[in-house]
Amino acid sequence: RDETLREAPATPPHNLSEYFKQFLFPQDECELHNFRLSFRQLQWDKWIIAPHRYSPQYCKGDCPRAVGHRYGSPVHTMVQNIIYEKLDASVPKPSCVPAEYSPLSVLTIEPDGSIAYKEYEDMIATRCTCR
Amino acid sequence: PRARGRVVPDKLSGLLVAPEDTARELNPLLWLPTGVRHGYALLPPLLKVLSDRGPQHWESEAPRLQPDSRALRYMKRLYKMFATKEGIPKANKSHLYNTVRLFTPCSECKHLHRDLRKGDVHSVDLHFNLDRVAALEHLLKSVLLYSFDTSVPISSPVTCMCHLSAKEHDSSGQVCPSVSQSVAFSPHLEVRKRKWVEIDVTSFLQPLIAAHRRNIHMAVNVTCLVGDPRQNTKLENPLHVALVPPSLLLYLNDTSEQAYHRWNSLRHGRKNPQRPRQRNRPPVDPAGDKGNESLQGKRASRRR
Repeated sequence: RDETLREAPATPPHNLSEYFKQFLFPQDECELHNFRLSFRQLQWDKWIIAPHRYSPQYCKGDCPRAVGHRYGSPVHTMVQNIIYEKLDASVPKPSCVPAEYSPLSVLTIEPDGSIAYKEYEDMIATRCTCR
Repeated sequence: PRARGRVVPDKLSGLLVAPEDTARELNPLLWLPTGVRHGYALLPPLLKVLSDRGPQHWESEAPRLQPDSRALRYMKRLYKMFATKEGIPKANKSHLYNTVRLFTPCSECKHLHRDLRKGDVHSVDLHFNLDRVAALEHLLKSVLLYSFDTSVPISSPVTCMCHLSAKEHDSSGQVCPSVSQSVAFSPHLEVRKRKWVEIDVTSFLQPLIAAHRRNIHMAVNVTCLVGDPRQNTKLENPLHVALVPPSLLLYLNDTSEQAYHRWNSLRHGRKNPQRPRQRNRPPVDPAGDKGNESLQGKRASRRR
């Protein structure tokens, strides 16, 4: 930080806010977003009897530079960020992806007319992270 | 295998499984070209649809056989017991099954329905096609589900005996009963509470399912005795209702990758890295001050 300040040109106060913006968390920071769909929209309601609505959720947003403490990201994520910023911009920035999921129970009519109740793993995103 | 520490079914054996078994395991309707088979093998059948065919496919797909309305009503009730409105499995389920399948007997079954008035028994010949049971779905419990019309009052106590016998087709095509089992139940108590009577046939079906038998052919005789079994009892049909052929309910534990394993999530919860680790306190030395001394020593050494 001292180095950065030493390097930084003496900037008049009104640019200072610009200068510090780079350390703030991005406005559209990586976070979990709501999304609800009904199987009728997918025209699957003929064979999926329940639930009527399904909220898979999704992760979207920019990953801040200091991801460690906020997202539990591994150190590799910050290394990848430095590579992107200082060495090779063709290396992608870390992405905002789901870190945890919860299961979903579905009741379906099978092709042979039998009825199945099944519980599937990892069908609803519950937490996001940067990787 | 995923780092979740879950007992992952051995994918290699999955790869070694004969194609027709794999086909049975993966929804045969969604059978993928060989090139991408294994890449999609882990996608829940629900989503293979999405990855494999667009919505237009569903219009052209052969119409699904419509299930029996009573069976549908039963399964909707079961769904409400096991999951919330949003479809989240309820945590209070104490058992290990993550799959329940209900089969109604095939339509072409003969229906031996002799006159019940003369105290005869109700006998029916059932044929269940269990092709939908995947190789990785292990049977935990199975019941025959008789639905009753509860508007009929049942006066005196009734005990019924259900006799099951599986029919094997031997080489000459002759049908010979191979496994048989008798199960007692008292509809008097059961029917009053709800429209269904469940007859546990787990021990009867277990060997057949374990042997990957998918065409189950069985004869079911229900004999009911009215009044106190110790006195003279009459053979008659106290229920005065036409017993419709029963459905077969299988409670299964799907051990595949995409199925939800509640025991695993419980175990996973215990190993949750976020949970603060128990700080290991130095063992309290029962030797009193000598113990303190050593504690002093320990503190000094730790400080060093």
